[in-house]
Amino acid sequence: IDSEDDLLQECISSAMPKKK
Amino acid sequence: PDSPLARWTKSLHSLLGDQDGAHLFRTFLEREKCVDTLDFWFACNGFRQMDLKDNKTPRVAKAIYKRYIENYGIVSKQLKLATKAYIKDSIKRQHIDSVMFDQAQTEVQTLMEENAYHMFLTSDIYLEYV
Repeated sequence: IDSEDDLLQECISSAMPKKK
Repeated sequence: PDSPLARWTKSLHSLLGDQDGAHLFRTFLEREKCVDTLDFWFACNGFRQMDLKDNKTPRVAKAIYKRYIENYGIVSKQLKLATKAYIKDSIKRQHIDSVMFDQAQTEVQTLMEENAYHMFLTSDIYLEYV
């Protein structure tokens, strides 16, 4: 099971701009 | 005219939509000791895109609340009391909604636009990159 920190980090990363 | 640099100066949104721009702005905010505001901003965007049926979603809402709002850190200090109370209450009642952080994100974003973004555009980090 993912820790809260991992979930938060995943959430932030999902919103970061991707390389064009 | 459509270079990344020209876009960065157009708006905070266009800066944050560019990978290099967001990265450089993050470096700047780390130095200014307010990087949490940017991470919170991205966390709000990420949260809004999450599926409410996913059992991870309430846990992420709680993680965002604990990490940025409950702790009296910089994000918490920038938010209105009513905004914090609304989020706290939503989490307590497990009333998880895609837009529950929208008001908080707007408050943080407004201050970022007025302060950090302008400071960034005159910072040595930015000027050296240019």
